[in-house]
Amino acid sequence: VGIVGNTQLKTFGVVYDIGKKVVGFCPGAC
Amino acid sequence: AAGRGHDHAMLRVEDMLPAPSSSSSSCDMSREHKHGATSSRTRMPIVHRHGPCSPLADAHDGKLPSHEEILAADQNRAKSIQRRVSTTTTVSRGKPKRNRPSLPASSGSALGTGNYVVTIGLGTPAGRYTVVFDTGSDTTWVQCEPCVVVCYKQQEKLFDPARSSTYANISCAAPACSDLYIKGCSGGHCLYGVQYGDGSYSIGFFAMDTLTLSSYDAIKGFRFGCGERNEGLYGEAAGLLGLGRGKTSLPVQAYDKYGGVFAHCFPARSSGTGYLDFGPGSLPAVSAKLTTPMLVDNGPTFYYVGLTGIRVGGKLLSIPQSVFTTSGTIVDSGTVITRLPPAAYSSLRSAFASAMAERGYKKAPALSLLDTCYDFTGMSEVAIPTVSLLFQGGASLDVHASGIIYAASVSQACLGFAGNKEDDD
Repeated sequence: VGIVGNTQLKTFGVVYDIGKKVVGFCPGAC
Repeated sequence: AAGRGHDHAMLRVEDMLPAPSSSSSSCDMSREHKHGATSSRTRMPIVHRHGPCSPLADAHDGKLPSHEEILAADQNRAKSIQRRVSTTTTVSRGKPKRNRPSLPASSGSALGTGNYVVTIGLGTPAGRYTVVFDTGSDTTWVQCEPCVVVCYKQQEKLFDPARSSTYANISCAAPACSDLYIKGCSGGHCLYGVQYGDGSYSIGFFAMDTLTLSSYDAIKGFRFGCGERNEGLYGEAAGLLGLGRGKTSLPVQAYDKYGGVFAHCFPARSSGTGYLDFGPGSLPAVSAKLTTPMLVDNGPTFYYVGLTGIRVGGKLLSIPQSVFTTSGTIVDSGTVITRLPPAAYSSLRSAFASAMAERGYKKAPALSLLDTCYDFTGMSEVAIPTVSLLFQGGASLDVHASGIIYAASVSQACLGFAGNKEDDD
């Protein structure tokens, strides 16, 4: 399996919505 | 990162060095990242486990892990995830399920040492515990008094159930006991077990107590592991916060309260502060073009997404779709370095190295699993090609400059991606 790791996620707000079954990536979140 | 063009990003060399090298710098905790809550959101600060903001930072006695150790541990985690995914997908493809008294040997993943930590409150009155933040496993646990068998050294006091007025063990007959991947029974009390791919494990009573996430927000009857036998590579953290998709995870247990929604952000520098949010208030900034489907049929625990392509310097690499669909992709907060199928990594590395060569940057020796490294000695700022990961539905993750390069030192700054060994890993 490919894995997106935490180094590449830096500064993104990564949103998990288990009910709607979506993952979101918001740039510049922190 | 000072700026970003279409095909390149500017990165200040002094900003490249991650923990542990920059651990002598001061903590940059902004006011907005301190504990807090709004009507629809609970926010907790996330800090790098080895950075200056970490409550565990004083515990290391100057003995921080080397980059080789961090990357070796990361490889353990990646391998154990791949073993587990291979097991679960094999089962879902039609292998007959046996009536198994024991569960898969690996119920979680190797922890690695590059993880981030958050501080939770547990019990009444609440004690504070700094725990590893993990979207790649489900069950939350902390080391517990009286630590019947063995505990590793931790920075904070052990959680003592006898001092909490709201603590209760869960009985073996309770439905909640059935939610565990590895369980047992002792004197009518439900026992949990978690074992990670690097040999680390925790065993103890499966219990419930009040979990405090912020000064304003608590979850009564939260089910967690009260660890009485704990050994492994946990650093000096008090335990682990499980944020996966399984029944015992925090987002699933607190589904009625937060709607199954949470978000996290990791800071660009190890001296910075990120956040972990729970609740629908985490969502407003996410437009449809930034979201991708969570592929829940692929297996339990992990957050699967569909990676479809990669851009380097603004140009789409020529990678067949089958390269990505053969293996699938997960998003994992506990893995440090992104792993790609071999053909995808090879294409990324080639395009990246070519753009760096055009700019005249000098190559440097490999760093563990990172094979594309550069010597930036004497430079204050470098221009690196942009890297974007493209997902099903059109979402694009334009990797921040701080996430493109993983630097051990100024003279050894590497492309922060690695390839899997096999196409179907």
